[in-house]
Amino acid sequence: ESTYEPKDEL
Amino acid sequence: MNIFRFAGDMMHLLSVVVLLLKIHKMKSCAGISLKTQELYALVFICRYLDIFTGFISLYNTIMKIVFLASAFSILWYMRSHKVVRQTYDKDQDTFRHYFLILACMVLALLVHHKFTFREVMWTFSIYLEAVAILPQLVMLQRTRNIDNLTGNYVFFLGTYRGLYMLNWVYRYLTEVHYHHRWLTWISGFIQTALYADFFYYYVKSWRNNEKLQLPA
Repeated sequence: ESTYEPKDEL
Repeated sequence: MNIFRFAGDMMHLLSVVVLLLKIHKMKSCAGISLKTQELYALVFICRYLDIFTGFISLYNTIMKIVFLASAFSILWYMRSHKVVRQTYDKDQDTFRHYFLILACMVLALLVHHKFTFREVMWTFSIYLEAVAILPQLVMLQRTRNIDNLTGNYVFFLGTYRGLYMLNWVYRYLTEVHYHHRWLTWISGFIQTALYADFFYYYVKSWRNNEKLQLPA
């Protein structure tokens, strides 16, 4: 699992 | 970005525009819960902590700024504007919203995907958003005459998260790397379910061409 997961939802 | 997500965002934006329209043009915030508005401001602050550090898209950044700015201008109007603040019905807005904040914070500290400051704050914002509408719903139930703008405001707000749920289903089916954010899904489902009762009466009054009124 990646450590950085961008939160692209508002 | 899929159509459900975009439509959801537009509904969210529309709800804010409708509320600001009511406040700015009619100089009235009658029937609007200040406590719900305070909770939303807190939701946006905690969720958008990455606004200056984590760039995703221009759309994303602009929307974040719009939501933050609108939330604070609504608070300013309701608290400080000399005409608008007098239309705020404090006696009807009695929900103990600090308990919601406390409960959501405790839950976020216990149930989260990752134990980092930003992640816990983000999780807190998700939980708090799910229940932030409660003071408003209680206030609506007490208000005998709900004006159209207030009714539409709550309707758009409910539709927004409902569309987000369709967006999650769509992303789950189409994106290989879309993480299984069960935490968001459960919260989003609860958030939408809270509106079920309101939706029922909203649609009923609309079909019968009557004024919206919730049963006490």
